[in-house]
Amino acid sequence: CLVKIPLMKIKSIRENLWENDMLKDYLEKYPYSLAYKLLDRYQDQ
Amino acid sequence: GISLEPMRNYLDLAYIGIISIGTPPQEFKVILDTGSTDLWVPSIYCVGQACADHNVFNPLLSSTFRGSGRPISIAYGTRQMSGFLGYDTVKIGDLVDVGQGFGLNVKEPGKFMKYAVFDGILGLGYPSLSVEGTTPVFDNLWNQGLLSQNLFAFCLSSKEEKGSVLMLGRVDPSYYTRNLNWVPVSKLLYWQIAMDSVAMNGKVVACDGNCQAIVHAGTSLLIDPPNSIRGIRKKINAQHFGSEHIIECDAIHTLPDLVFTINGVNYPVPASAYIQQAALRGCWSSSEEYVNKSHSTNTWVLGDVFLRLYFSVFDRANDRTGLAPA
Repeated sequence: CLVKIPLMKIKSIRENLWENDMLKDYLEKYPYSLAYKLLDRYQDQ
Repeated sequence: GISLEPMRNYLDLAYIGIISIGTPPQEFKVILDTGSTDLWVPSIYCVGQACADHNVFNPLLSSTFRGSGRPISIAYGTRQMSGFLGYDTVKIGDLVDVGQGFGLNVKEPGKFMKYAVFDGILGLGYPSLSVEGTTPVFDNLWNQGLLSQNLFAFCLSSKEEKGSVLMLGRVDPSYYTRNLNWVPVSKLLYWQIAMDSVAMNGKVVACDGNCQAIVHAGTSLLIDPPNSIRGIRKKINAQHFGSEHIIECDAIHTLPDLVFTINGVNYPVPASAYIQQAALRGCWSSSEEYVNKSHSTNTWVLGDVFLRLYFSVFDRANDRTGLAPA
């Protein structure tokens, strides 16, 4: 009756980008504000 | 088919499960994500370095695959997945989901996917978010009579490898203490609920008098709406860094809990949880750029930071979420 799926914690893209010194570039290029703009539009519709 | 899942944030996906697709099975590491609804994996038709580093699905090797020829596009928060729709048997744990629709990715959403440890995403959001005409994995499991109850639950561990689990069809009470506090879902898209307030040191610092929060397994951070960040940032003396904020790591020992009140119940989150420590960066994400817009969402995202502390149940039968100390 109960199905358990084991999950593994992985290194995130953020951590990998940080280690490769690319995080700042990424955040400048793809800020969260884009997501919020989309969310607003989506909820309006 | 087009699906829009704006809250999906690739950057912080942190928990994966193993599923297989096809006959014989082809294995994939997928993010189990309540902030989206579709299943997609890279395919052999995908070109580029990002796909080369991941497992790709080969429909030619599966005797149960049915192609639709239908192009699909899934727009996430900042990027987009493009491919086509196919149907095949998906195995998740011991459950065999026959005729499951899924996206075969032909173009990875950006070269940064090269840095992703996972291959694809399995969404557990509401069907209204999914690509039109497809049935999400969880709905198919339920429709095919494979689950005893129409719900699933997450227990997320902070340990690197083991201890985290997704429960399907029933809840194991040994994973939480006290009682589950149930909160109705306010919008059947994400697992979105009403939140009463966010407080520090007994004072409300955000979400004064009600706001919305998305209970979001699959994204690692607490994300606060842009219009609430200023007060909290001031309180913890965080400095602006791109669209995020950084803070001295020592502050972890002195900063107070953030207390989320949901349906009259307090859920404290200590600084050691809400400050992400990696070298000298941390804190939570926001978008200053959007603060001054006249129309701004007031939706919080309670990601893995929150869900590592609180066991979470996603009850599709009653459209409610249950939370209890993990």
